[in-house]
Amino acid sequence: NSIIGEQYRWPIPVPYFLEDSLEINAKALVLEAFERYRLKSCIDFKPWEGETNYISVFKDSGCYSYVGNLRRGKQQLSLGTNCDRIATIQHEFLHALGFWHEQSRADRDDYVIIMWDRILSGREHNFNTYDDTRSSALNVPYDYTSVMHYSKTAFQNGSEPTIVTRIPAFSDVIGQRMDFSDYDLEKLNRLYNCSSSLTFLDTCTFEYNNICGMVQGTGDNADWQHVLNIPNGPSSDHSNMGNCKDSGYFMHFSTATGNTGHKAFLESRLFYPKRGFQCLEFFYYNSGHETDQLNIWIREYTDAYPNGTLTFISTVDGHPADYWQLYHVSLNVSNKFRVVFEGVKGNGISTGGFSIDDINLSETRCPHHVWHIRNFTEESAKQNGSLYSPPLYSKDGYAFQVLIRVTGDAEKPYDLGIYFLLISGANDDTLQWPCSLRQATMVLMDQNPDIRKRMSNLRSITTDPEYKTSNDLYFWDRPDRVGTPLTFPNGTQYFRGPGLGTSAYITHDRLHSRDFLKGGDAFILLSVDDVTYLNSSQPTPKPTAALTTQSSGSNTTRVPGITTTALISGPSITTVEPNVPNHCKDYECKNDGVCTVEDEKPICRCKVTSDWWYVGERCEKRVSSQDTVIIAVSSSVTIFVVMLAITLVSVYCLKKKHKKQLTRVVENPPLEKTSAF
Amino acid sequence: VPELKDVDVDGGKNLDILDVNEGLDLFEGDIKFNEVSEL
Repeated sequence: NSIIGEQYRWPIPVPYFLEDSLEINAKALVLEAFERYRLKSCIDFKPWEGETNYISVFKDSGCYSYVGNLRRGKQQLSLGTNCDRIATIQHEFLHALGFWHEQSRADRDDYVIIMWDRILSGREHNFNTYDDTRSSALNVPYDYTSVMHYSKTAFQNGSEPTIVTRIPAFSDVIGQRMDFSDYDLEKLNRLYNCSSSLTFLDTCTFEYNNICGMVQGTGDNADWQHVLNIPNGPSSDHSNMGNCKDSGYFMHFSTATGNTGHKAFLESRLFYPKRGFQCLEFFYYNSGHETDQLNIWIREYTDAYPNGTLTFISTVDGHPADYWQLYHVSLNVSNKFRVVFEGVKGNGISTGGFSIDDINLSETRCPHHVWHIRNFTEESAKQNGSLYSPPLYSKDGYAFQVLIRVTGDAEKPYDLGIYFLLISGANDDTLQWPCSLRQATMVLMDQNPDIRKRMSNLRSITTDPEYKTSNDLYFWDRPDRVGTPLTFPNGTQYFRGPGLGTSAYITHDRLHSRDFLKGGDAFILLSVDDVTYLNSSQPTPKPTAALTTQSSGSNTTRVPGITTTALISGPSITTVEPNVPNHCKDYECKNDGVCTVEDEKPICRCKVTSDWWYVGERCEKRVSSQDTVIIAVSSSVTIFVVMLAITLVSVYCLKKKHKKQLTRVVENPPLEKTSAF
Repeated sequence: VPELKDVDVDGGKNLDILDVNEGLDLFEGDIKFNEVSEL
């Protein structure tokens, strides 16, 4: 529930500053949390550029925040040890954006019972409610699934729950720390009057006859069909997995008929990208022949090619299989575009074809790898609770595996653990050891068809090159130095280093909730990123003399390490005025311009992008690169025309003069010079 | 080389925000007050 009062709202984008004291893993996770905000709401964040009020994220004891924009300049939000989890960060930022805990809303007693005698003595005030003059639930129903709800064990003095839900089914639902719930987003979007998100482009389950505005291509030999099932698979769609009678459509390209090379295009509606990079994700089912192809193209519209140009992106590399598979395609499109699915019949005998469903397009980064675990429960039981991913490579060449471990036994499984491990690989001789500041992100995907409604479970760890094992070896050293020799099923020998992760990745109950195991299958999305850049201080706005402590460490690279030492004076809980010059106090810069002082006078530094920028004393005028091109072209044309006119006039005058002289010579020929001998 | 044990960053516990903040003087477990106006 939200704090009432417009003064508590932040301007969007919200300015933030990541202090040096933060752990690198936490820094990277803050940026990841911002991406979730950008995908699911209109809340955007930007590095602090001298705005009067901003959120300073630092490492203190514990995870905490103030509630709402308190307009106190630097407003602190702490992410201490063990706060580097994405949902914790989302939770703290929701506080900062103006939300209290869900169970403190005025009407909570209608939905939960607070067991006062089970609460730690002296902590009862933590279960207060706010009346509806101070808080608003924004006309959204009580939300057991909120990321802002206490868990049932909050402040307990024994082992009995302190919060009992009036609907028992929600007893283990409260306290989730995975992602925003649908109602969290509804409230956030209402509070900040959001009508769209920054990075979401489209989602499609093909449930309706308009097939999400997709169009059948021209110049092909066949059409994609809008169907409920196909005799040789799939027998149901991926969205509903056949659970809803008479619904559950998907698109199918048949390769059972037609000749080799026959093709069908399915083109998406138009998209207008803002960021220049996108991730296309979809499920596909290949019941055709090995030689059949599903190709992804982009039709991009530019001024030079207003009818669009087709660019080939990739061929889906999955072999025929009797289950839905997941595919990601990274795109880098900056102009208006469509996504084109092209089915091509191969030269083999097919009784099926390609099917696609649950498409999501967003301006986000794709995961680097997908680990598809079929029949998760059976498979983990078969492997005695330990599942290792296939060997994978990071973009910069480190070989790794991910381990999932089920604790408890088959009778009573409890938590699911997840660990990241380096293994020996082909590039080990050329890589830097110990492996430094690589962040491994491991996501158990909630397979809800709509990317905005997913509550995927994410944990990440970052490799610290200084970290040592109990026997004084570098933990992230070459696996053939610190690892154990093992053999892959195909007989290849390799080494596997120790794993770092958590045994409390997700509880058994939550694993079986939502769409984590759809059709029994789990998808683990994996990425390994170099986060060395986060070891540098975030640049601060350019200072006046008053700007001291924070800028002193600006852009200095520090000793590598997972926890970095604060270069600024120790984090303070008390508030300080932002480090912006006083001259700028009443000097307003428009359009996100930043005020700074030059020769003791305030001036505006205007926002600049590659396509457009602001100019003027107060950044009041917008200029685009198109404008400059127009100015350049028109100036050149004008100069050319003037020069041409001058040349023509000169030629004309010279000609006239020459003609006059000729006439004079003809009329009065000069006397011939005679020679005297 | 003896096999190295996997390391658990959570120490085997499922730590919620309130567990992490145990012992800290924070309102509702993770909320800081605006000292002046909230008082």
